Amino acid sequence: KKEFVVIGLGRFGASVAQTLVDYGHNVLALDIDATRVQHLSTTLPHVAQLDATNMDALLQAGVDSFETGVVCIGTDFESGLLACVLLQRLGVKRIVAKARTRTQRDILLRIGVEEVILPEHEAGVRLGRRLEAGNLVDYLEVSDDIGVVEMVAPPALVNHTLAESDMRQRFGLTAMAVRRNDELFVSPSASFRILEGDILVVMGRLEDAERIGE
Amino acid sequence: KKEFVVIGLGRFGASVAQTLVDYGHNVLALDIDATRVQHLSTTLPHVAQLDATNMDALLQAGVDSFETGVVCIGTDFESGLLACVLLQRLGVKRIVAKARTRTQRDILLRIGVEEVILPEHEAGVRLGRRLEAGNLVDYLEVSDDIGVVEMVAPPALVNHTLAESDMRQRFGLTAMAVRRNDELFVSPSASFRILEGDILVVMGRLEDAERIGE
Ligand SMILES: Nc1ncnc2c1ncn2[C@@H]1O[C@H](COP(=O)(O)OP(=O)(O)OP(=O)(O)O)[C@@H](O)[C@H]1O
Ligand SMILES: Nc1ncnc2c1ncn2[C@@H]1O[C@H](COP(=O)(O)OP(=O)(O)OP(=O)(O)O)[C@@H](O)[C@H]1O
Repeated sequence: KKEFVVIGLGRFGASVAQTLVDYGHNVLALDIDATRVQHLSTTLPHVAQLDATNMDALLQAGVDSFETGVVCIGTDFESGLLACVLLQRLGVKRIVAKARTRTQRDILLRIGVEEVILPEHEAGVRLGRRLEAGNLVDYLEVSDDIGVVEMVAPPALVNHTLAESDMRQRFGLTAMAVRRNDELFVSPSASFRILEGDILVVMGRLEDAERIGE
Repeated sequence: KKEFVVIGLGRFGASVAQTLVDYGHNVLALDIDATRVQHLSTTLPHVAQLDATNMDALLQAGVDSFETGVVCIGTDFESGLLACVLLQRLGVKRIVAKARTRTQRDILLRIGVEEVILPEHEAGVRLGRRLEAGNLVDYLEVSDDIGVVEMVAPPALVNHTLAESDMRQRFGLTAMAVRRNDELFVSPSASFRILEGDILVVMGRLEDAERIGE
């Protein structure tokens, strides 16, 4: 298992820390706010109160021994920036940070932060994409215009086999799997018959997956 | 193309509206803050200033003619809740909203909002999941424990064919596609040779995809 230090335990930081803890990793979770630390101490094994812009405090907490640091301080950009710089000085190899604006992101990337997340923007784009294609359940971009599309089987395909749907020839889509209630059929054969309510997992262009639904 | 009304144009709401506009849909974007409306009028075709808790204002803006509404008011939960209730009264069939906490989400779901997004939490879990599996690029959950994993080809598989990698027998993973720089090879044959830097798109359990990397 790996080790991570997570600084700033707002909604974003706390859910990063909790997800890593749930996977069994060692996570040192830090925040300047004693009440928040107190509140999270029931679900996070190692959580401590400190000011991440204070080098001595970081050293005392042993932050220098971590390979990956996640800085999730949003509202006070200067503190977040300073915390990233101090982690770098302590030798933390990989730093991921959150920001509130694209400009803040650019600055963090320029000082050497490996990856910067804009949580609200990312979630907004994902929702916009899901609303765009009505029957779309979820989407994973694999290359510029091709992705894995999880979609509700459109009425036109219900009660037909995959061969009869002619997905690849007519729409350029490759069926990867079909989910029916709690069962998942991976790499279904051409004779697999699609039923109402099936969720199709296909690879291809989002626009083509949408076209099938129309 | 479809029509959407988006209320509340913070980072989340503005990116939902922009994503839908980029796909060519008709979006009416509304916010109480005149400065924000002014600022966004350069990128959103239909944006107007109004208080979404005011029924007359919503009627005048023609909100009752929309099928889908997205309410993105976070800090002032009471306003967000009220806006959802008014959209329902106006006959908007499908309402999606954002919230800041799980309790707020529960309340919105109970009054009939179809889907509630917690942007920071969603982005935090996605980052935690990506950090969990080092060589993981992205992940799309398809069923409880199975998903589509985009991963950097682990050293153990480099210069071997897919057949030699024996992914399915040894790890229960099905190779869907391989991305090599800007090229995507969908449903690669068993004799496809994996090179350094290739990104593998496989279907299976996240833990098994991680096991390959170790
Ligand atoms: N210098 C610092 N050292 C450590 N923690 C800090 C420091 N400054 C702020 N924090 C903590 O960072 C956390 C996140 O701060 P932020 O301003 O982004 O709040 P937030 O909006 O609640 O975050 P989120 O959007 O993730 O919920 C807060 O819990 C805050 O106490
Ligand atoms: N009654 C209302 N009618 C219309 N818009 C409103 C109303 N109340 C608040 N808003 C707008 O909703 C938007 C989002 O509000 P929120 O309090 O969630 O801010 P935010 O934190 O900037 O959002 P985000 O996290 O998406 O950036 C703001 O632009 C605000 O002006």
